[in-house]
Amino acid sequence: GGKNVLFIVVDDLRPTLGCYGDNLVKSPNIDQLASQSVVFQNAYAQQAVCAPSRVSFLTGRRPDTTRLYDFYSYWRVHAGNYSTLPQYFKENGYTTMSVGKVFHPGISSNYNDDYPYSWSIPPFHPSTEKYENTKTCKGKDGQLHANLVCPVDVAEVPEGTLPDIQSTEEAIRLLNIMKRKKQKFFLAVGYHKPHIPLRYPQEFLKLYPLENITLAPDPWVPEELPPVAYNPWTDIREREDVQALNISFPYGPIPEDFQRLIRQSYFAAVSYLDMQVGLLLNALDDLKLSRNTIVVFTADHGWSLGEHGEWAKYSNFDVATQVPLMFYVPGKTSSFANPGGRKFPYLDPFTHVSNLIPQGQTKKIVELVSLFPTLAELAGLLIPALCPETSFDVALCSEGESIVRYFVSMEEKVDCGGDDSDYYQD
Amino acid sequence: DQKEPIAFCQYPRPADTPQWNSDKPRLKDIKIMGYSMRTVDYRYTVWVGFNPNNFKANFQDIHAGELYMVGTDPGQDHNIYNNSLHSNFVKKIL
Repeated sequence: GGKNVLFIVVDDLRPTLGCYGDNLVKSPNIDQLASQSVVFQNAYAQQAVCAPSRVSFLTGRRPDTTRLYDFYSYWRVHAGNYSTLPQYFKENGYTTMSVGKVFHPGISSNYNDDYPYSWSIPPFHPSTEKYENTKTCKGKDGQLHANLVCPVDVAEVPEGTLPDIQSTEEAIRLLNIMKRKKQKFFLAVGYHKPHIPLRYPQEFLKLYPLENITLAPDPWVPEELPPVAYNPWTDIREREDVQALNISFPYGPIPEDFQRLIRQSYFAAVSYLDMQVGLLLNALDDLKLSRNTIVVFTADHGWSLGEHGEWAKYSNFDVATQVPLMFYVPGKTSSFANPGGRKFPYLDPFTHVSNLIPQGQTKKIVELVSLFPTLAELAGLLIPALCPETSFDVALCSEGESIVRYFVSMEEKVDCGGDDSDYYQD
Repeated sequence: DQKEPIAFCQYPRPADTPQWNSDKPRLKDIKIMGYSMRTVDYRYTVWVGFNPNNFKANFQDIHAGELYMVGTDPGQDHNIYNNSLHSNFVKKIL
């Protein structure tokens, strides 16, 4: 008990990461976190779109209970006055803070990220968020466009920075304050990338030469797929560079050379995200907080990179619903850091060759709706009771179960006599 | 702990065929809900009628189904729902 929580949630990140067996993507810092964590290989969101998924895992209720399937209602007035995960920590003595995109902004979180219910201080949003969908991508014509594929020179974009860079800086600033005040905290950091537009510092393109980029293994719409199951990826059709391709609706396809560009930029955006995560965890180490802070890393849902002829979330396919999920729990998934020793030194994705093995992997099927009770248990708080079949009038309960029972502690691992095969393969 | 772990998810649609609002239908336009359950062995989905006024799904009103077996079809490219409708496996799930 008594541990801080650093909750990292990424927008549209499928488990395309080194620690999930991807040989192409360079994610050394997330891999390093995985090497100290329990890694769930089969974790799924409850609905593959931002607001419903986030409200679901932050309240511990499924969309049929939050009654949020789109972006246009606030659960406290539309469904029930449900407690949230950060609210529960706040009510248990934690200082709770939100940086970046944790709740989906807008009416679905009451235009205030559910402050003050969920947060001790007003949530932080990067000042450059407002440029995300504006014309900041330099085209071949030298003009600025609102493109899907958008590598940028950071020095040239408005304010000379990007939202996720600002979020990392703010999160580090808050960690410093918490350390100074010796205050128990729950810090949620929501990164925007690799959500579209794929807008990231252009140097990350160097990590992914176009000749190394393959197409999806199954880039066609399956013959037996019922039309109702297919999503026509309308949001990327609105970007200027995609519009110029004159792709037919609803099935496309996107020309192969442009498919490669999208995949290249998605991977580059993942490495840019990895850099931000690395800087954040490095700061946690610098402040010697990694010895008493639980770190959770996950995403709101995945994203189809051309599989089944789709380029979006918005479906029930695994590529749209599967998420990375890992828990670093000092003393449980990893030994305590030695005094002066480091758990998470920053690793440069441009120079570091990752060969880290995830600390513990489990193939158990788990759901994001289980995050709430799992984090409560890991922090030593009372685990919210399982919800009754109908729970609209119940403020505090969870429709997911704690998944701590799937963790294998360091002690048990040692008891295995050094043979980790069962541990790794579950 | 003896239960087989299952993950559930869902996705709404405004119609049986792809529309411009199929990706993000507003609540009032939702007519169909796709409910999925997945285990380590399979993903089973039924697309059923949905009433946005009372939030009720009608599991008697099946619009389509999907069934993918993880072992032989990890990419979920071969929907065997229609071929399996009368199999013991699907009957057991239903």
